[in-house]
Amino acid sequence: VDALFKYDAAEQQLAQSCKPWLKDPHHYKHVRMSALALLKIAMHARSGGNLEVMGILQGKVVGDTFIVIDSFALPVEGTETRVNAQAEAYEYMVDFLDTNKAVHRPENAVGWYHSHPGYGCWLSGIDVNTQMMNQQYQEPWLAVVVDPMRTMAAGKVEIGAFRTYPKDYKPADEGPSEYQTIPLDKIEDFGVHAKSYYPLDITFFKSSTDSHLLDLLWNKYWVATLSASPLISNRDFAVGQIADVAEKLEQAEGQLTHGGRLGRFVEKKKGAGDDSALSKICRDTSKLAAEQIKGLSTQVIKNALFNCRLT
Amino acid sequence: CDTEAFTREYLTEYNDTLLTLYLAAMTRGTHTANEVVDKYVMAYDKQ
Amino acid sequence: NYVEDLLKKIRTQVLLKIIQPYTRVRIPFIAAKLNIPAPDVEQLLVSLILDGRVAGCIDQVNQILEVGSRQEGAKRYTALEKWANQIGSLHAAVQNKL
Repeated sequence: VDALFKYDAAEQQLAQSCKPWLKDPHHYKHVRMSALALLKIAMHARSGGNLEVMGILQGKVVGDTFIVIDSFALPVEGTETRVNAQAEAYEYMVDFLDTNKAVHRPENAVGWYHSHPGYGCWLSGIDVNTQMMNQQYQEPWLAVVVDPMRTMAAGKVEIGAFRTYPKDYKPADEGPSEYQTIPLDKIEDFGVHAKSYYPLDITFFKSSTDSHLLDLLWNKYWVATLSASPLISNRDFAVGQIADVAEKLEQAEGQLTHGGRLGRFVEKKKGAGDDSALSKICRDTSKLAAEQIKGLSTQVIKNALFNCRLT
Repeated sequence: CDTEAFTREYLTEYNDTLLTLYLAAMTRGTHTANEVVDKYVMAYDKQ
Repeated sequence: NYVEDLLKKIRTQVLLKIIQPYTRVRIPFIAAKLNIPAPDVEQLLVSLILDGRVAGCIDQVNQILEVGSRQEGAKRYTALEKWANQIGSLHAAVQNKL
C-alpha cells in the first residue's frame, strides 16, 4: 500500500499522453483515496456547516484508477450558487501547486471535491458544467462530492466520485442506480442531469504510518464517539428531513387523487420500473426513523450504564 | 446525572424519537393500504 | 417630529444588547435599564418579536421575556405536526379511493 504514495512523473506523463478517455468515456472506473485525503475532505466539509465548500485533489492515475493521495481546501464558498466558483481560486491553486513542487511534493491535481450539506452525493447542473469544462481542458479529472450532514447522521462518510460524459455522448442504459434521498427542492436539478455523468467506485487505503497513528488515536476516537449524541448534534438536519417528508407527502397526495388508478400498474407491467412517490417517501422515512432510533439507543444505553443505580 | 432537568430533556428526546418512529410506521401503513386499494380496484374494476 | 422614532431606535439597540446574554429576562429589569415604564418595554418587545428581531415570547403574568428556548423546539414540532396532518389527508384520500 505504501507504494501507492510513490509518484513517477514519467509514468504519469505516459498515461496522460495516451489519452484513453477519448476512446472510452467510461475508461476510469475506480478511485482509491488515501485516509489522509478523506479525513481532510471530511473535516473541511464539516467546517463549512451549511455552506458548500470546495477543494482540489492531488494524486495520480494508474490504468483505470484514480489514486487520490492528498487534498487541499480552496478559499471558496457557496459553490452551488455560481457557475464557476473555482475561477475565484485559480491563483491560489496555481501558487499552491507550484509551492508543492518546490517542497518535493510532485503529485499533480487530479480532480476537485465539494460538499452538498444535507442533500446527498450527486452532481447538480452547475457541477456538471464545471466538471465538463474541467474534463475538456484538464484531463484526467475527477469530481468528488461529500455530504457532511448525512455523514454525521449515518455514522459513515457519504462520499461519491463522478465523471461526466462528453457533451453529445449518449450513454447506454445502465438500469436503475442505487436509491438516495433527495430533498424536494433539489429533485428537479438531480433528475435533469442524472444521465450526464457516471459514478466511480471508491475504496480507501492508508499507509503504515497512518495505520500506526490511527491506532494510537483509537481510544480517543471511541471516547469522542461514545460521548457524542447524534440526536442532539443532528437535530437541525433531522428537522429539515421531517419537513421535507411532509412536503413530499403533500405532493404524493396530489398524485394519488389526480393520477390514474390503473396507470401505475400498466407502467409497472411495461417495465418502467420507477417506484411510486409514496414508496420513495416510505424509504426516506424508514431511513430517518433508523437514524433516530440509533441516536436514541446510544442515549438509552448511556443512561442505563451511568445513571441507573444498581439495586 | 440525576437531576429533574436532565430527566425532562431525556424523556423529551425519547418521546420525540418514538413519535418520529410512529409517524414513519403510519406512513408505511398508509402506503401499504394504498397498494391494497389499487390492487383491489384493478381486480374488480368493471372496465 | 422624529424624536419618537429616534428614541425607539436607540431603545431597541440598547434592549437587544441587554438581552443578548440571557435566556430569561425580567421586564422590570429591562425597564430599569432603559429608564422607561414596564408597559412601554412590553410594547417595544412586542414590536421586536413581531418583526422577527427577537426570537422569544413574553410571559405577561410573571413579566418575563423568554428568549429563544421555545423557538428551538417549535420548528421540530411544526414539522412533525405537518407530517401528521399530511398522513391524515393521505389516509382520507386512500379511503375516498376505496
